[in-house]
Amino acid sequence: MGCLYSKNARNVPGYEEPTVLAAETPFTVDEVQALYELFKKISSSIIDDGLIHKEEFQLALFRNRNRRNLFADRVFDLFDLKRNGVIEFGEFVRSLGVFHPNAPMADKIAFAFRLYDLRHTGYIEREELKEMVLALLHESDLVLSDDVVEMIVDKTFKDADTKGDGRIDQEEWKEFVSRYPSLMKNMTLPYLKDITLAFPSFVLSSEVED
Amino acid sequence: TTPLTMNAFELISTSQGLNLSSLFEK
Repeated sequence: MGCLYSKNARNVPGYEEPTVLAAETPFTVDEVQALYELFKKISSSIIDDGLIHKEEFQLALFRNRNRRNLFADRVFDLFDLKRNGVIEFGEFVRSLGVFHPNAPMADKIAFAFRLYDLRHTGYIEREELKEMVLALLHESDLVLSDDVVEMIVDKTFKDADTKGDGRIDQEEWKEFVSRYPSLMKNMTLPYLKDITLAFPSFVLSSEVED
Repeated sequence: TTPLTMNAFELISTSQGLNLSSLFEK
């Protein structure tokens, strides 16, 4: 029996064999194929070119293509491994692999660190932390006075910056996360374990070529 | 938990932009 995934997907830019992606990620070949269904849906929502553009990513996340969000921008940028402004299928699978329940915790912690290292300096700085808190307040309509924001940022920074050099490095981040494990909650997507159930149409209609 | 008892990263992690589960909603 032929494989619909291979026949249709080979023409897509950034196509990669599911067996290769399965070997490099926590996903099985069936799961990679099910992810292709999700990828197709997102990548064809505005421009049907087999690539996820930022507006398509925003549309999938917020049901609104124009809703800008600092954190969604950061996630998009980290998924865009080639840094060419779009997410290809291979990038989508490799990046989502970090969110798999079976992915190593160290990978999740490192991903979150890069997410919060807004200026790519290798450190999370106080200014970045405050910028992120303000972005969250803006997004949530939560109102906190500047004094309260300063207090929250100060307290957190002192707690995390154990070396006291005014910036949070990866080692400090790892230690901080071990004390506040809830911070890693959104780095695991239970859905990814059931992805073949969520997108079963492909799996039922095809078999994998050896 | 109220924002005042959360640390800054806990507050940030509630962002909708970090909740990728919505990618899987049909």
